[in-house]
Amino acid sequence: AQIPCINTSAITTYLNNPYVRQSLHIPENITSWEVCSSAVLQKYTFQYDTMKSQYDQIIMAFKYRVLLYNGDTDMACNFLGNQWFVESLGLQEQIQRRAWLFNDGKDQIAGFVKEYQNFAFLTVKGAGHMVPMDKPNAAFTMINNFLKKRPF
Amino acid sequence: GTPSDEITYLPGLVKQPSFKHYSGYLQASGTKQLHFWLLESQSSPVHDPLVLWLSGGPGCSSLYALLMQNGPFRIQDDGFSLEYNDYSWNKEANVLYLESPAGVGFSYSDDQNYTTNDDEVAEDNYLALQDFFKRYPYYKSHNFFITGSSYAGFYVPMLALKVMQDSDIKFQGIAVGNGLSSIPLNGNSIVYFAYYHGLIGDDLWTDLTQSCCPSNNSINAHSCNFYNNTNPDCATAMEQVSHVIKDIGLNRYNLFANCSGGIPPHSVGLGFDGQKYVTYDVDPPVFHKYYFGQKRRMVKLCSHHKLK
Repeated sequence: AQIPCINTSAITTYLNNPYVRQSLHIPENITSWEVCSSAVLQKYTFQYDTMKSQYDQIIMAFKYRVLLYNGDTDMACNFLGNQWFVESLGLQEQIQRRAWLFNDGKDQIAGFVKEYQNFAFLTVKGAGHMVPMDKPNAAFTMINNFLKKRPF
Repeated sequence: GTPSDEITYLPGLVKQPSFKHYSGYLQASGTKQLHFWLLESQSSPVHDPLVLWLSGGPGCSSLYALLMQNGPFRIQDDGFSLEYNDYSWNKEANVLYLESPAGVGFSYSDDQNYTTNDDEVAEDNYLALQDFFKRYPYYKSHNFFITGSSYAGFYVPMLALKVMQDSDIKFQGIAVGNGLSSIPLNGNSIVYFAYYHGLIGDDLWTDLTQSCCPSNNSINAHSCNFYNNTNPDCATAMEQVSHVIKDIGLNRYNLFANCSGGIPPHSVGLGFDGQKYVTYDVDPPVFHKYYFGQKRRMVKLCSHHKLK
């Protein structure tokens, strides 16, 4: 199975190189690596329409931090849908929607963020579905701030 | 780490990394073995948090994220050389990539049964995680985060609920990138996204709002139902939206990027011989309702043709 518009030939070639497979301790009887498995997708049963109840439970524990981020040019899982989803959770806004920054020699606007208690919804400006590939510096700044509990 | 899992030499690198990394298998339910690749932090592996990364699909490999997105190595176009990524997420975190569910990438099941569902994936991911902490027990003392993207927007919170019950794990939180959180909200919002990005014109927008919204004068964020509207006029208009987003050659994963390989030959829905073709691709189940509905209608419309 191929991902439309995404070139996966280099990674497919690399991971099917016998020397690479040996380095990764992949048994010889394992079939070729492919980026997505159509067999898995075709046999998959989608049980849920939404993760709202799951997020409600995580939030109600009052001790776990959540970051939802979206490259804002993605159409597979678009930012607006996730913005609506976050709004549907009914969280108390803590910090108003604002620009957040990364540094590429000078401070630049990386996107926009809205923060609630233990919860942030953040966009990455000009990034698509694969945020760390499209905007590596901004993505690294974002995840590092999140993991270290620093402000965005 | 487990010595038998350690990667001592990775082909394609001019210089082997200064950090340790491990590749092996974790036991899930039954005969399922999930492949992992653990990359120690480049800063302070003893103190830095442990971050699990899951990819979506369902059916797509997290090694794509490792080798093309947020991992320390970037595969070059020749399919052999690797370059280092200055913005790797393992610069200040230990990152564990898990290929899940069984059947994805190098993960497998001895019984070759790859039928699964959301609940089962959550359980298998949790079992694999427990096996990981058995094999690498010192990570139990590290802060632990669950992250992922796309359809992992379902995997991540579902796994989080299980991990929350496990007091042995220092679970801190979750991060989801371009995740699927709600199929209806994603399906509805993409129509606004398309209109406000100029992908569909005023005529189609008018058709959509007249047939999918309760009143022409109340177009706001949640008043329209584009996703599963039973009005046939709405469904017809939505087929056109779906066609623009999925079929004409736009890169749906990054609107402003080119489509690798160019506009797909089936984009117009007709082959050179005049026949219509049924196409299949991998996506989050965002457009399933309309997509398959559209294909069913196409089959009806062209029943006198030979379908391929």
